[in-house]
Amino acid sequence: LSTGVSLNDDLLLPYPGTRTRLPR
Amino acid sequence: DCQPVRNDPRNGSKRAVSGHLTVATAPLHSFSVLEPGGPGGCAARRLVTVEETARAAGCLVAQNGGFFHMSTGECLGNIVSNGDQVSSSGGLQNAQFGIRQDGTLVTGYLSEEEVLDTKNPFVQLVSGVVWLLRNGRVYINESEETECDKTQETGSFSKFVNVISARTALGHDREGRLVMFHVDGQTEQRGINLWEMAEFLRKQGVVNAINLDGGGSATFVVNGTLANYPSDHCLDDDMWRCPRRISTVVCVHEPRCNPPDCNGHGTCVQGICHCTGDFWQGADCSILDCGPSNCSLHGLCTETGCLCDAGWRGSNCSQECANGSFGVGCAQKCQCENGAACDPIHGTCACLPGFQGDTCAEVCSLGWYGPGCHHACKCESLCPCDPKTGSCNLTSTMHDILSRGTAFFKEFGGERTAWLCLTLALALLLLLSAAANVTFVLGSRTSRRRLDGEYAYQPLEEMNGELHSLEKEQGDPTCSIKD
Repeated sequence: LSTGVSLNDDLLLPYPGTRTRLPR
Repeated sequence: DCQPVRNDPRNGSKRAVSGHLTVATAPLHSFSVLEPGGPGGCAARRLVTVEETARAAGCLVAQNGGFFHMSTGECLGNIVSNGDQVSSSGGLQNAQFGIRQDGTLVTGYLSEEEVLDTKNPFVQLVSGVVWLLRNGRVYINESEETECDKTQETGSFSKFVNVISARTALGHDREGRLVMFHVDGQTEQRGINLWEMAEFLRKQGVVNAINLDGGGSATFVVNGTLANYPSDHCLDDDMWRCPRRISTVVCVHEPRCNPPDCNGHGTCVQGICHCTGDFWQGADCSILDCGPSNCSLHGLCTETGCLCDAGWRGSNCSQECANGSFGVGCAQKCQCENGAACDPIHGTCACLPGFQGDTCAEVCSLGWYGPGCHHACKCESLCPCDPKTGSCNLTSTMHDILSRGTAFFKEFGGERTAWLCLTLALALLLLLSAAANVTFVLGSRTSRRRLDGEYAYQPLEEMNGELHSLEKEQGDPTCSIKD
């Protein structure tokens, strides 16, 4: 058994793909 | 009635989750934020498994760390790994957890200036999303205010907070122990939400904590071996779950020294540098210290002890060279004569009054006096003064002239003043001699007159053992000698 490659299918993201927040 | 009650796992009712709580004492020495695959991983935007990063770094326990861009591999937020800042948020406000150089644990929101502080810089720093616990109180609502742009991200951020999923967190308790936590899960099916995680940590005595990357990123590794159930399916066979290739890692290891080699001047034992020799000091053995007096300000502290300046000696350079020696290590002999003092640093001679020259071996030239003969005589008669005091007393000057007659002629034979004084002295001696002779002659005549002429001069003469005819005539020759 070797370490398989993840499907990256369990996504838990705090922000949408395109971040719009500005630095403060 | 025969059917059992079945709870919806998403409505807050009790359900089982599995996870691990890791507590690390002395986190300054036993906790690190690691770049993916080792130093330079953020710059290279590497994505590797936690196992791979943890094995290379010798982690006892490791979890996934900060958020990252899944397609580009970019490390997100502020990342300081073992003293090196490898990623910056650019002022974007998210929850931070870090350790400063002095061991201070920092949780919360940081300005860019605080992140870049150089007086007490961060040695470890990682960014999360949502400050779960602040000083023992759940702080999620306030975090949403700070970390969420309500106009565009509310829906996404709210779901992130409230959905059940695999989670990881990082915080500390009141004793300053670092706490790592993870639970397994699958988004919307298993695991816990952030409210549940915050409350659980609070009950475990955690007082400050932030949320790190979860979902399929949640990975827990013990001694280099995967020790949890990740939620991502495997590409080859979705019956299996595979650990995701992620970015940064938070790692608990055996206590290490900073720097690990104690700057080459000590041995690291359980995170504490034991410095070699008697003179390397400091937590990282970087300070040379030769004791309270530190070479008495008369030397340089080296790893073999005090290296004394010229003129000083002793283990802490507190003793001057003994009279008669000078220089580095008092190794050179002074050449001073006539009671002159010797400078312990350069060996120069401080002459007593009346002497001059490098070694004070020469007496003052006529017309000069004092220490080193630097003062000119000021006698009205143009005579030389006393070479020691500068006194113009003639008697003492004459005495000096006579006692140093040879030197006088050699050194000052051509000088008018010197000749004048010598002439005066000789004239005085001549007068004294003449007076003595006159007195002697006069005294002799007076004595002869007192004898009334009762004497005769008889020259002694002996020729072949026969006496002179006159002696024969007078009989006993010895009796003829009267005077």
